[in-house]
Amino acid sequence: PPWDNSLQGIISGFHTLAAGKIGLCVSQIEKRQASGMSYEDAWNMTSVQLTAASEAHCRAIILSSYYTETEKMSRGVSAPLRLVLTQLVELYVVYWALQCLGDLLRFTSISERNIEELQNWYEDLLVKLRPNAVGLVDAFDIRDEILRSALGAYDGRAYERLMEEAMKSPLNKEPVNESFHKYLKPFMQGKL
Amino acid sequence: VNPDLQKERDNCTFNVTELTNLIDGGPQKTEERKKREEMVFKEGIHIDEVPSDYLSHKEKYELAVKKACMLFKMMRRLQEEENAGMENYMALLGGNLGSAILGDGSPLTLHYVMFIPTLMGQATVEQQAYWIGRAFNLSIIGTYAQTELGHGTFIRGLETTATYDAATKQFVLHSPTLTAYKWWPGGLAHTANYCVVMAQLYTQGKCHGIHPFIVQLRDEETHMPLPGIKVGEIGAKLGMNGTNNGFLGFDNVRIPREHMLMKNSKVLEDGTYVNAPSSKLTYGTMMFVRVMLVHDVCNYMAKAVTIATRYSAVRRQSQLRPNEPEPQILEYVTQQHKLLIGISSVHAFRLCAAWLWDMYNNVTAELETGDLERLPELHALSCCLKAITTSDAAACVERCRLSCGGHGYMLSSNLPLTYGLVTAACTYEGENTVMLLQTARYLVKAWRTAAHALPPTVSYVGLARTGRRS
Repeated sequence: PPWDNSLQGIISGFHTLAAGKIGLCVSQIEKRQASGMSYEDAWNMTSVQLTAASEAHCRAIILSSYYTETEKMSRGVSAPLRLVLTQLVELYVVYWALQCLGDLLRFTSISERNIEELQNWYEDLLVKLRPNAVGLVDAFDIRDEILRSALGAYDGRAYERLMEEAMKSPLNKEPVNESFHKYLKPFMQGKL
Repeated sequence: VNPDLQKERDNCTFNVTELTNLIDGGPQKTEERKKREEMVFKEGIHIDEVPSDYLSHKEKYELAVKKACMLFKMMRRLQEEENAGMENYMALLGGNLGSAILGDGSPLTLHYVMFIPTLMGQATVEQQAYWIGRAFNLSIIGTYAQTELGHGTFIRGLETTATYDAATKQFVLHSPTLTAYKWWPGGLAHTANYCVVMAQLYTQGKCHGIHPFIVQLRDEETHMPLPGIKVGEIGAKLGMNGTNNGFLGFDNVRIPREHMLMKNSKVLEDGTYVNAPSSKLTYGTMMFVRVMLVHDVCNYMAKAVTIATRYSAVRRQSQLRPNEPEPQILEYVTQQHKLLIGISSVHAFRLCAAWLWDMYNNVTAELETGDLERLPELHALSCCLKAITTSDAAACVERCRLSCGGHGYMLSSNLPLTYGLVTAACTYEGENTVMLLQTARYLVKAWRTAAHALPPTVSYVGLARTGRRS
């Protein structure tokens, strides 16, 4: 089928890709069996392709369930939030299309022009989502006590917290560590 | 609040609370979660006198046990005060709250996540009545031992034997070789005193494959290992050093016949073996854990992207345009590329996990009525989703660490510890390549039977084959 550069089109492309990979694995196994290999050996020889087929199947499942579940979920939310949720789905789907370009070129009718459009779409989405990046992670609503991070605390005092944490190092409890007197000093004074 | 971060919050175009409520499942759920968190942190169990990073391996374990017990004590008190169900507070021990208190894993996790669920799924009603109450009260601490030193996901290859002796009505558990030693289970080393052990069942001279047995490992009073039990810790690991992973060997250890979990298959007093309706039923616990794993990695990813995104709003670096001050690193499109795909992945996996959880519940309900039709589909799905979500999550956390430069390399960023926890999930409950090959087996079968009606998640295979023929 002709390539459709919409969200549904890309997801459908992933299904085609996954089915293509599975089909190819089956025919590889059959070819190897026909050449006298046992089924088990043919399976083992094809296993790199088999894991790739499994991954493709899983990508298709994740993309389609993310898309359909977000569609359902978005019905009851405010327009600004719906927009952001849709942008996130678009970003995810387009990102994975760009990640899997080789496979899509192999198994679907995606063209160079479609790919260029996808790249531009992706970069536009980054720009659109950027103002909401902090809001999006704030919405995960993870307390500082759970985050346990000097860099990620809600108040953004990253440098102050890094310094506070550094001061907790046991080495900072004394100005001179005993290893200086024991090892370094004799060495430095040529007494070793 | 840092002014750059505040500016970001001021410019946000949507209502953050609305999204939080949506993620939690409604405003009431958000309120409940916040209340639960408030109660837990009010106790101060999470506060360390000395940062645990500077403790020795042994001290880390002792601290983890102390905190796990304090957490359990608090959980029991809250349960009594609020008259709330256990499941409400089970959440405290897993997920975000648990890892907040027990940073590098808990020695009691497997007790709740695998020991109790296995009893619920594989024990008879009588066995459940005897064991589950004691397990919930923490009168006994259990774990689940399947993997062996020389054998992983391929459970048919396990070597530990359980041979039935009809004369004494006992099973004899034995590790015939070093490779038969159980290896990995959390809590096994010095915490648990009971264990569900997967072993090859022999009765009347015949092997009937792997079955679950509940085995006492340590004396309930002294905690000393029982005769014939060789148990200890496997040593320091890349991460999860609070989980007390252990090894376990048996030297002809005898257990009563009633200690075989007999909900599915049975051994009668005379040694007669009664088969389970499906050998696949023993996979139930593993599927449950894999479904839970997808939930867990969402939490880890959410933490990592929160840390990296807030840092990227605060951190300034280089010059984007001549004669302008250093911009926030969030201004760089490469940084947005690293962070925003992580944020969208959290939402993708969260929704996918909820969808998988619904499917798991439907299929297990069907199992209760003897309908096993969708079990292979669920098994295939849980395998590949476990593999892809854990590997994507590990990549996401690592990307977040890199996006914070050298500061992300500090343990105080919590990104290295989070990476240790996530990358462990790529290995436990089935190494990812093995998981993908299990799914592949199902997909190849689906391709070959595509002429018949296929389950929903692989229906596209049938369509593709029809298209190819035409």
